[in-house]
Amino acid sequence: QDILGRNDHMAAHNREHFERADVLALNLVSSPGSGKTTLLTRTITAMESPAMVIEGDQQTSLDADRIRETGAKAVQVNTGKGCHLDADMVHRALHDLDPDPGTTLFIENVGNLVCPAGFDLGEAARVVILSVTEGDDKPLKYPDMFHSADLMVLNKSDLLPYVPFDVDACITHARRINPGIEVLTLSALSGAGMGGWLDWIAKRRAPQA
Amino acid sequence: QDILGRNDHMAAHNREHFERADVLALNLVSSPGSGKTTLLTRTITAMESPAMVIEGDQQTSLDADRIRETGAKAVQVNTGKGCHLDADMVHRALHDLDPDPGTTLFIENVGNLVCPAGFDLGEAARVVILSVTEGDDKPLKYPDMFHSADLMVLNKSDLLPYVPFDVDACITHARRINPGIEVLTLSALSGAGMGGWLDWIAKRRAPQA
Ligand SMILES: Nc1nc2c(ncn2[C@@H]2O[C@H](COP(=O)(O)OP(=O)(O)OP(=O)(O)O)[C@@H](O)[C@H]2O)c(=O)[nH]1
Ligand SMILES: Nc1nc2c(ncn2[C@@H]2O[C@H](COP(=O)(O)OP(=O)(O)OP(=O)(O)O)[C@@H](O)[C@H]2O)c(=O)[nH]1
Ligand SMILES: [Mg+2]
Ligand SMILES: [Mg+2]
Ligand SMILES: [Zn+2]
Ligand SMILES: [Zn+2]
Repeated sequence: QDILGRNDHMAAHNREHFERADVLALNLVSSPGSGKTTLLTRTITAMESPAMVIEGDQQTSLDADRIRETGAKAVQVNTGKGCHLDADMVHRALHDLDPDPGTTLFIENVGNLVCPAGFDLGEAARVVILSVTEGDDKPLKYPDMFHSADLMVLNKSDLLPYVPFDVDACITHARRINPGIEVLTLSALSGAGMGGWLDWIAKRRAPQA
Repeated sequence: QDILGRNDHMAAHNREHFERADVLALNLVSSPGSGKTTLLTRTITAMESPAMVIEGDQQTSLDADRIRETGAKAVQVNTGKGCHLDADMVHRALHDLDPDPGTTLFIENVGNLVCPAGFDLGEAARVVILSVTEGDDKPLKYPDMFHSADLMVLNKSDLLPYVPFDVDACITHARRINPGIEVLTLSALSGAGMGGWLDWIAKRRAPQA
């Protein structure tokens, strides 16, 4: 309650930073291993405009290292026993990165479908990534996360032939929890559907265009 | 700190309950959608001895319903915004279920690879389920969970042909974090490897046999 209040205050401060600096901040949330880092490396490689990443993990800099292999700058935040990024951590990382105007700043949250839901980081939009291997009932079972998201990305579409995942049922569940949620289906591995995702980012970048 | 202290006290109380009642309590932890419920339904159907389940989820009784379809008794605990089961919740559910001697009590924790690590429920053993779709570096990135587990089950082995998962690398990572961890590989969907898992439960049931 008090923690959330302080977080919201810092989130508002971050949001001002981002708007003044003309930086598009996107908060990527998902379970462990849904494909956030794979999607980001593929996305950054495909984007022509500049990108930076704030990487959140309990331990290691494995994800930040993967991002850096694309040539993009990444800051790794290690939360230790902590289960989510908060606005304070993002604020410090933001001052480390010091992004130029026109940069897209991707924030990869700790792999966790529960705790990050309640922590505004100051992002322009929140993207929840659900892999088709996790099951189509997840929007109902973890509603706070799907309620708080602007876009649901269904990843690992290449595995659809081998798993009992009903795409339509999943979208219906997500819309019951969050009627306005947008949905994209793609495979970060094969590249299928990446065009739609890049278009979505571009529209968020320049909504008046 | 204080929360953990109170939890450990209740966990010790649960552990006494289980031992006095000759109930084998197993705490199943994993990311969302790694296959806990699917594995449990398959396991209960295959077991000849009695089984009961404490189901933990933020919302819905979808998992408890799936368990009940096997004929086994299940109690659904909804944690709301909570990110893990604690010893208090298990204590209350245990008194609801009132298992007979010789029962195996499976506790399916909230899908979360972070927060449940720190909460002893009074279990005899903790099983972490990692699906091969999540990536082989997870033991390094979420070390507390793998450090706290007695057994790692690699699930969805049927998908190995279609995903870049290195089983040996994953086991090496897990043993670096927890040298004594046991490992089983199986598919809850196809049934491959189920024999080894049932044997492991039986050995925990009657270690002197
Ligand atoms: N088949 C398939 N595998 C994928 C796809 N995207 C990612 N993967 C694999 O899924 C595993 C996890 O991918 P990551 O990108 O590390 O997932 P993550 O969400 O960043 O994981 P955390 O940061 O630990 O939460 C890796 O083995 C990837 O190669 C996909 O579209 N299809
Ligand atoms: N291919 C394949 N899919 C599986 C396997 N086991 C489970 N699944 C699928 O994985 C999805 C998630 O399975 P669940 O059993 O609901 O996973 P869970 O760990 O109980 O999920 P939560 O309780 O929400 O954390 C479902 O679509 C299952 O059918 C497996 O061995 N192979
Ligand atoms: Mg990652
Ligand atoms: Mg389940
Ligand atoms: Zn500032
Ligand atoms: Zn938590």
